[in-house]
Amino acid sequence: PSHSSLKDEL
Amino acid sequence: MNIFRLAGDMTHLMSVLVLLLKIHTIKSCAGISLKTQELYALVFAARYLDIFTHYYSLYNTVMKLIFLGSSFSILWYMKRHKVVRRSYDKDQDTFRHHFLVLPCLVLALLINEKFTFKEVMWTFSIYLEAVAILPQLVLLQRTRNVDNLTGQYVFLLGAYRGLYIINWIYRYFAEPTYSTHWITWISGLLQTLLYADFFYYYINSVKNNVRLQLPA
Repeated sequence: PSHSSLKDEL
Repeated sequence: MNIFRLAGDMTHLMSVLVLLLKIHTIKSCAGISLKTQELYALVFAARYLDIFTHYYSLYNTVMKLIFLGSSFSILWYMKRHKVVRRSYDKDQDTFRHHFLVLPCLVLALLINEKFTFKEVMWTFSIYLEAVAILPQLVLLQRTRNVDNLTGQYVFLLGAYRGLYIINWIYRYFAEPTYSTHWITWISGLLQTLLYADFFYYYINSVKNNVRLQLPA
């Protein structure tokens, strides 16, 4: 996706 | 992944290990709020729904399994273990945490980035984590005398949140594709502020080498 997401965080 | 994020995850891991160590070695959960532990288990269950559908990295998956496993095993110890559950002080741990769950769910339905089941559940877990420590902080105020391991547990939880905020600041400046995440930022900031007064008393008690006494 264009904008980063915080789903890679815990 | 930046050093602040890694330090935050390691601090978070330390907090659950300190708690498991306390409960497993001295077979006691005195001073620990079961309500907070139930809320944390719910936070992880709602947040890690994508654990089997979206693979980010081995680290990410392993840490999710550790947090899920540790939070549910803490629940098992406090509710099922014949020795540990006797040390749970349910008369003191009276915070009506159900009143926290529903508003967070409603808020997640109203304010979210995408109205899909997984996104709403993820947002719900963000809001719920912000308030999950409240029963524990109330219990600490009530029991006044805070034993070392419990104090360390809460301190490490607060430190993990603080490191995550630094991680977001770092990512904002370091990653060009990084955009605004107001929901997570505001919720995370409010959560960290809840620890502020605890930090003040905890650091003072460590500095003056006295038992941690929280004001009534």
